[in-house]
Amino acid sequence: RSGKRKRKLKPNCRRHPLYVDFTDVGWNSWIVAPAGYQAYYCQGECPFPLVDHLNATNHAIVQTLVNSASPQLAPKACCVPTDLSAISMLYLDDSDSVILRNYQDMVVEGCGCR
Amino acid sequence: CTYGGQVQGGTDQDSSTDTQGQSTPHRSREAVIRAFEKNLLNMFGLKEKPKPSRKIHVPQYMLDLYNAQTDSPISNLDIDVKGKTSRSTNIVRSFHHQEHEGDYTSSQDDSRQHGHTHRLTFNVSAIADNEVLTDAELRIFWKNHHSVSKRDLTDRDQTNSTKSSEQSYKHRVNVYQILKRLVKSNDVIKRLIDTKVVDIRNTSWQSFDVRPAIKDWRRPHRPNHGIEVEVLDHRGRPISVHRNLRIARSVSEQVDSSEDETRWFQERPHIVTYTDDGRQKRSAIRRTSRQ
Repeated sequence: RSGKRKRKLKPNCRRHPLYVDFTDVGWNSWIVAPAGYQAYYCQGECPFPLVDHLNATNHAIVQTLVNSASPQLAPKACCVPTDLSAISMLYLDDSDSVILRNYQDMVVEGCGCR
Repeated sequence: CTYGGQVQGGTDQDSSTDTQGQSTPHRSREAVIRAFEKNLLNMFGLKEKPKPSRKIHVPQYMLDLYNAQTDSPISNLDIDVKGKTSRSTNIVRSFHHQEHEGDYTSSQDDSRQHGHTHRLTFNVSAIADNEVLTDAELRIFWKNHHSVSKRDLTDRDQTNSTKSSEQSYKHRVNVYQILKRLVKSNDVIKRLIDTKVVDIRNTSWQSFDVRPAIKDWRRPHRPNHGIEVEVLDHRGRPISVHRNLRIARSVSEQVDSSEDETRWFQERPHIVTYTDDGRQKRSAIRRTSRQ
């Protein structure tokens, strides 16, 4: 009523879909499988107070506390991947050998404030 | 927490010098893409984008391994190769043997075919020095060309059910590592690295342990003369390798028939290596030290 606008709530830190398509970058000439994969990314706010599902570390809680008291002293905690998993890739190399390889930390399984 | 940084090998220096007459944004975008691709390839352990030949066919075994991997959740970096190796493996490579001109089953004077044996060469130099070899197998397709029918077998079993009759279906396959080639006699010095008894009535892939050979070839200054395959019948007499083993193309497969070509690529011998590049251990150590 006093003309104050409602504070726009920014979404909390969470996982968002991000599909990486190897065909789009022309890598399908040597990557046999997969054609692409769901990598995901983390985005969102780490608001004070940090709730349990935001997987915050003790340090992130302290940093958020300091930020809430004085934003000049410390920035907010970051929304980052906290749990990652591997993917398998089947590809060809210059010598025409076929390679199956597992790559770690390729898919975001969980996000959190750190 | 925002992505405002530049890609490594950024383009600020390039933006002022536009010698090609191209627009600056276009050039900088190209440079960013190149740097981005370089970073990605580096992450994949590659120096540059591979340019494989178009004729390459992926062995069914590798596709099956890949499908088995993707069907189960990947909890760690190890590739699940049950029964092959108990040690950790995160890279599996498949190498086809190197084909040479005139390498067909009909040519008796073929330099690759020596009496009743056959020599195969593989280039396994793609295995990086930092990778630890956990296992290696030579996979050869054993095909029952004689079509021993069930009726034949039944008759045969009924008339002669002795042990020797059953044994006549067993052939021994010996796999040797060629240590040295003698130029004058065209003979070789070799060592036996694996042997197996195969039932000739079956059509299946046969696997032979060739880890000793691969380990030897990876040592510096050790020549790779390849592998020799020999087949002995139940009495220990050598028989032609080509009777059952798919070692070389048949004459009919020389002609440009895509069906024959595909069949040959699916049945041709290959070596499969299982290695570990130690990345999982390194990241585990990093995690422990961080904690």
